[in-house]
Amino acid sequence: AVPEEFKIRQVTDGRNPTTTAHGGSNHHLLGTPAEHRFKSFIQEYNKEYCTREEYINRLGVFVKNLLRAAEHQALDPTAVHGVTQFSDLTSEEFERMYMGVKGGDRTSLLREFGSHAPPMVVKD
Amino acid sequence: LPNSFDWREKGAVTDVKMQGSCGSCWAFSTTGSIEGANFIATGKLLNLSEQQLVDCDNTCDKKDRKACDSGCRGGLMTNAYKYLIEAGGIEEEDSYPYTGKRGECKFSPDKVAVKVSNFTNIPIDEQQIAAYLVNHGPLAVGLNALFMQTYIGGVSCPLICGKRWINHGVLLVGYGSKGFSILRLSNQPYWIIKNSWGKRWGENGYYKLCRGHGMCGMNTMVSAVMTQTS
Repeated sequence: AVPEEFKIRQVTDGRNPTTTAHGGSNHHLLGTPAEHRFKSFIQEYNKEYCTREEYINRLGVFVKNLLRAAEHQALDPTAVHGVTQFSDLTSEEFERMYMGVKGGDRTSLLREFGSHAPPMVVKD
Repeated sequence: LPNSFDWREKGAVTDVKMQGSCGSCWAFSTTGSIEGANFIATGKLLNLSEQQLVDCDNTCDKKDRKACDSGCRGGLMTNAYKYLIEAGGIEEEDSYPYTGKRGECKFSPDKVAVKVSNFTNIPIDEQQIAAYLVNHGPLAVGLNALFMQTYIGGVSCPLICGKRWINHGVLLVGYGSKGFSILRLSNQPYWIIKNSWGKRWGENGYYKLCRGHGMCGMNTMVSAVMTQTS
C-alpha cells in the first residue's frame, strides 16, 4: 500500500484535462527524457497518482522542480541539490504540507516572548 | 568552545522522525529540545509525543495574536513550551502516538513523562548559540527552508537566502568545523540540524548549514527549554 503522504490529492480543476490548474498544458513533456526521469522518481519514491491528468500535471511540476534544483545548485555550490521525495510538489504545496513555523517576517527580532538568555563567556 | 560538537554522539537525540504531509514541524522542534534537556537532566532519552501538541495546543504568541499553534497548520516552539508549562507536561510517543492529522485532544495528565519548567530565547550571536548548545543541549531553531526542498547533501551555504522569512522548525544538535565552501574560499564551519522529513531526506534526515553568516535566518528564532525533574 502506498503511504498516505505519498498519495497526491487531485489538484487539477477539472476543466480541460490536458491543462493543469494553472491553465498550462504539459502534453509536450510526454515521451521526453524528463518524463523518463519522472518515471524513475515515481518508482524510487513509490508515488501514485489517481488519474492520468494528475500524472500529467505532476510531470509539469516535476520538470519545474528540476529547473529549481539546478538554480539552487548554482546558488549553493557546496551542497548537492537535485531530485528529492518532494520533487512533485509546488513550493507552495511543499511549504504548506511540510513546514509549519508561523515565523513570518522576522523584522522585529524581539518578537519572541519569554525571557532572553544572558550572554555566556565564549572567549578562550 | 570545542571545535566541533555533536549531541548525537552523547545519546541525547532520538531517531529522525517523519512529520508527513502536515505542517507540524514546530512540534518536532519542540519535542527535540525537550528530549535533549530531559536526557541531560536524567540520563534517560525518551521519545516524546508531537501528537499531544498537534491535538491539544492552541496557544497564541503574546505579541502576535495571529500566530497561534494550530496543529497541521503551523505553530511556534515558544508557544508550545508555554502550553506544556500550563498543561503540566508532555506524554511519551508510546502513550500518545503520532498520526499526522489533527484530532481531538486525548492528553492524560497522569501519563506525563516530562515536565517543562521554563524556556528562554537564545541570543542571535552564533558563538552564543554554540555555547548554549554545548552547555544546555539541542536547541529549537526556526529558519527559511527555501533550499531544503531540493537539498540532498553537503554543506549548504546559499549565496542568497532570506533571513527574515522563517517558515520551518528544526533542531540544532551540533556543529562541525570542516566543510569546504568554495565561494567563501575557506573551510566553512557548519551547523548539524535534525529535520523531521524522514531518514531518506538530506544526509540521513540531517541538514548541514554553514555557520557564522546567520544563514537563512537560523539565528533569529533559537530557544532552549528547562525540564523539571520532580
